[in-house]
Amino acid sequence: TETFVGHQVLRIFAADEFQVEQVKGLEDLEHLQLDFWREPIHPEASIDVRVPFHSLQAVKVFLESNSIRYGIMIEDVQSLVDEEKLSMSHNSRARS
Amino acid sequence: IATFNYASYHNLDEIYDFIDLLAAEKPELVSKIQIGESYEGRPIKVLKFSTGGTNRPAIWIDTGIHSREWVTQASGAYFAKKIIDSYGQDPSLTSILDNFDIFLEIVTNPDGFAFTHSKNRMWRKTRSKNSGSLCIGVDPNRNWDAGFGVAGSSGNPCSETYRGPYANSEPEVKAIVDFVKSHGNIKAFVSIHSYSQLLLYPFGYTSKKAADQAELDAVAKSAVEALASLHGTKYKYGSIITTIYQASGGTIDWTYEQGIKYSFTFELRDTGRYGFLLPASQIIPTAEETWLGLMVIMEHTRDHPY
Repeated sequence: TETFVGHQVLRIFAADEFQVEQVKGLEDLEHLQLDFWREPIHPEASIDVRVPFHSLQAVKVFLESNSIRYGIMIEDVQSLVDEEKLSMSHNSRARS
Repeated sequence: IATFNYASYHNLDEIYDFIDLLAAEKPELVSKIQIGESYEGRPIKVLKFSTGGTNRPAIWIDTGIHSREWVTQASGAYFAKKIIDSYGQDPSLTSILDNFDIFLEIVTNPDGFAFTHSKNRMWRKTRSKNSGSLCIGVDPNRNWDAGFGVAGSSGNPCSETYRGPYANSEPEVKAIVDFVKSHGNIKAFVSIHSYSQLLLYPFGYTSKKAADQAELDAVAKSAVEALASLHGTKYKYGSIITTIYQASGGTIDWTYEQGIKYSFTFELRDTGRYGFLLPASQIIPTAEETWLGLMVIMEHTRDHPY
């Protein structure tokens, strides 16, 4: 079973088309293993991307060095997944 | 059915049990049909809500084609319950069901959904093997025969938006295609995704306007207003290509080109904090508000025969 410990979801705000293109460039770097939840499209639309722990530093350095604004939407994906599992197991116990 | 917890996420077995139970407990209103099998051999089940008659016009609703968007499958279960409870109580839904059948496919991508529960919570695609690649799966919302293969999908099997080798290559897509064609009288088709808070209509693969753009736009406007009236959730609406991005091979582009005028796709709520990993506490509010938008589309379909 794959876990997502330390994975974060970043919400990126590209200021212009050039920055959108810069973020699009990240998609091609397969070793980063980025999972775009919302694709880079145009500056008005925020971009959401799940970043594995091993790529976090590289991605954040890239964004900051290019003055691309971002925030952390989900601090730790696995903690949300764990909450889901807990909620489901409580539910099944209640039914029993 | 009374013990089913609509406010919790459920795995495939539980949802399929729910479908079976619903058909068993309300046979006068609900039946289940199997429209095909998934790549890994799971049944593809659809609930049919009908008050009788043959070859009635129909409304199609599907949820969860992108397996990891669990709030959509959970909303689908809520819609099933809502239809059952509203018939005979809510005059509007009653009149819809007295004139139309409603088909509801709660788990549109059963292999992917099972995979999200067992191996990889982030799985989005189908589970078909791709010849010549180690990467698995096809984006079932790029696999339809509407601008298949043009810009707005990927030819790389490792991409999350891989279109597949050819249109309808995925049995999960082909099953719906065959069903829609053989039915021949579907008047509205609503495909429900998550997230981004959007209500979209054709087209996605081309910038040409749908012939019914003005009407679809007006319906979408009314639907998002109704949706927002419950919890204040704000949606944008418009054609796929102008509102989000170019996406080829999409579901509702194909249904529209098949002559199903009222073709829409929802992207459900996003609080800005969770994406599609919505806490279970948000299932009911999400489903409740979406139901209001759905009702507007179904009422418009009922009142504007074509």
